Amino acid sequence: MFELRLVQGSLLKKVLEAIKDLVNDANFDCSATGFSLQAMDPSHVALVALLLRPDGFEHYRCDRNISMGMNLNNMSKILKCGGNDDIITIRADDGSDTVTFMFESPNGSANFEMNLMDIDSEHHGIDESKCCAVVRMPSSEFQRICKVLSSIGDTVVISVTNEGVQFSTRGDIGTANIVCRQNINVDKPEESTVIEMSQPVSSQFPLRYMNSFTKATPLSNTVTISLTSELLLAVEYTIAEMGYIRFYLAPKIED
Amino acid sequence: PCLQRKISDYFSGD
Repeated sequence: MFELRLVQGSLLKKVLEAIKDLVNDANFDCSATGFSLQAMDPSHVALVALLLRPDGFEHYRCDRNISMGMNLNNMSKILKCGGNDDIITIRADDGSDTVTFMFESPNGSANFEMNLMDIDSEHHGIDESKCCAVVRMPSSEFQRICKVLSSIGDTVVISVTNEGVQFSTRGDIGTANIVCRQNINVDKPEESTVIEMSQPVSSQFPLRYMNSFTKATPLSNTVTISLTSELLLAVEYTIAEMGYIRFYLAPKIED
Repeated sequence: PCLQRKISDYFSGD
């Protein structure tokens, strides 16, 4: 049997809002490590990795590892049936082809049963060692930059140098360049921009995906953007001391 | 012209 109880149910709603437009169907893996997910978008350009650790839940019981295939739009519909302040319990019996969502509030409770799906998916090994530039900045600022740039062009070039991180785009009406410099705010660390770099790196990415990633903004005040020497982008939002949601995006390369 | 790489170019599946 698998059962988890999340007092701050709104957190799970925010997670679903962050990934449901990027990924259609996904396996939620339940194990001693936590409640996790790894899935690619239908075009296989982006990968999302989610982890919610057991100690973040009021109750977490996982008798044996199970994988629950869910349509994320349907899961989102069910989560929207609960109130924002509700406690959410998710339960699945061994061998069952359904999962139960229970919403509790001081006024009562509600149960929803959703059919599970068989989904073929591969688990991908993620090598973090090739990281050559890391930028941590306010998530709202990153969201604003992606939105502004997508009104000008379709592709963003992200360049990290000693000067800072530059986001550039070009389109029919002209070009746009936004530079963020390192800025440490001791009193409000969440408003800082921190750049760590072993070597300058520059790579370009489709803005459509970047804007999709920023739907995770309500989960965290800060976002961490990493570029590897192979020009792969990782965008990470931490989830209040219980885990993270990470988006990986493959670059566009000059042919 | 730019070529969009695939995520599977970067990760090893099991």
